[in-house]
Amino acid sequence: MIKLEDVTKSYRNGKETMDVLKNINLEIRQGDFVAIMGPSGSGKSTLMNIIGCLDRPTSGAYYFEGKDISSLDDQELAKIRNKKIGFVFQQFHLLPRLSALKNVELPMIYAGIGKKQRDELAKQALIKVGLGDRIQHMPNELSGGQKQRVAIARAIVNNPKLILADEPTGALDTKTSEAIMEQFTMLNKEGTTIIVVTHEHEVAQFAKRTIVVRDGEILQEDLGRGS
Amino acid sequence: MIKLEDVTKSYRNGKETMDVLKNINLEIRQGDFVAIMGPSGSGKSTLMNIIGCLDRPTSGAYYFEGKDISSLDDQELAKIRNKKIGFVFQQFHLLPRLSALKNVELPMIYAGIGKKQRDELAKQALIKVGLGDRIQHMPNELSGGQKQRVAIARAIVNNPKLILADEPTGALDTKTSEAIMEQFTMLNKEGTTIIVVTHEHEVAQFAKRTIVVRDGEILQEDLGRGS
Ligand SMILES: Nc1ncnc2c1ncn2[C@@H]1O[C@H](COP(=O)(O)OP(=O)(O)OP(=O)(O)O)[C@@H](O)[C@H]1O
Ligand SMILES: Nc1ncnc2c1ncn2[C@@H]1O[C@H](COP(=O)(O)OP(=O)(O)OP(=O)(O)O)[C@@H](O)[C@H]1O
Ligand SMILES: [Mg+2]
Ligand SMILES: [Mg+2]
Repeated sequence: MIKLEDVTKSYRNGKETMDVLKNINLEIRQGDFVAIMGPSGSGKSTLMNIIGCLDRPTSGAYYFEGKDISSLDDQELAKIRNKKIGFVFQQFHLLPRLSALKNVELPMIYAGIGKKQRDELAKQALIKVGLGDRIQHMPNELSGGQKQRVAIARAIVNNPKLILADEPTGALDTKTSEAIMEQFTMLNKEGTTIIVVTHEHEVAQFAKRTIVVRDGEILQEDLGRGS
Repeated sequence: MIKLEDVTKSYRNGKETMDVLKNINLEIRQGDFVAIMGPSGSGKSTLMNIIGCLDRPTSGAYYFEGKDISSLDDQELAKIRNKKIGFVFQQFHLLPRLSALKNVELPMIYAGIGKKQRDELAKQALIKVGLGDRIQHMPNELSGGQKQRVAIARAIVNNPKLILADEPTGALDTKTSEAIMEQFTMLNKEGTTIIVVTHEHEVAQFAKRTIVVRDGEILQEDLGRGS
């Protein structure tokens, strides 16, 4: 489903060039459940943004479902993102002037789903993440962990083929974290491909394989638990 | 240094009233190192905002260094915050158009410190949190954990009497987290009072006492390791 071939990502800052991802080779199949770990600043979010078609490599190739994404224009990339990918951002990116419910409805508006059904599905997604009693709250009336859970609900509500979750439990206590990871496990059992960036081993345990990133390179793969 | 007496905090949403903090009684001495744990949405950040003079209780009294803060106007509260308190926010709140260095300099500008000295102290603080090579980067050129560390550097640079850190290691890998908590331990040994909200037990271990919050109440105190 996902194939990165010699992918690099660099930023230029005046005369300096910063190589953030260096020769990444990675293959992820439909139905995989992958955890990505690594030090702060090692390139995990940058890697997730490329996988999620939010960013393009500086060099190398990225094939999503067999299509070379460098051959697609921005509109086609946006279409893939809306239809196939649910993204939980490290900084949530909720729209501040929309309630939790309306934030979760957004991906369904793009997918052309009718109002009545959107309302119902958004409500269900918020209940799944434990926010059934916060549906009408605005983001600034929510705690850090509640905002994170709205971002998670928004990512899963459209039933996407691929979920990319960048530190989805960073702001959550242990009990709430486990509940979220159990939701992801259920979705994975139903066939959703899941990639989770995390710095917590207890969270990585839920995945079937763990990839370690350091200084922009994939350091090792832990296939210990089998695929 | 800090005394909360029957503090409550409620929000009104049309007809509904939400009691977020209920009868909080808490005393923290100069030189204490306290961890606050509890489920997402339980009131930890709300409690920190009241302790940090960023918010006022709905009822009850808050004494900071013996002064009843309800007797102080907003300007006096701002003065206390700038001179005595360093705050690491759960959502960082960096100014997006200032570099890491300039973000860290902000508290010193308010304190009237000269440019040459500000530059040097800000640089030192960023080196302490492992960002010596990111000094000129803008927030959108930094990873999640790097932004968090800029927020930490900004909180410690003015050598405040009280540091309030709301999930300061939420976006950091284990190794970087430990380095940050060791910085806090050193500051505490030099006399700084530190209160850390965290959902990770490994982080709470660095504190001398742990307070558990649930549904807006202080559930229990763990004085197991002595004060
Ligand atoms: N303006 C508001 N109106 C209504 N409710 C609010 C408002 N601000 C916060 N709340 C509620 O107050 C409760 C406590 O929020 P707080 O941010 O203190 O939680 P927290 O313990 O820090 O959670 P987390 O661990 O998720 O950061 C939450 O349930 C939140 O929905
Ligand atoms: N626009 C940019 N210009 C220069 N450097 C950048 C830019 N954007 C990101 N970086 C650098 O890229 C590196 C990787 O960033 P990334 O966000 O992928 O790290 P990360 O592994 O997700 O870290 P964290 O665990 O802290 O979230 C960082 O060192 C960061 O400073
Ligand atoms: Mg990141
Ligand atoms: Mg909070």
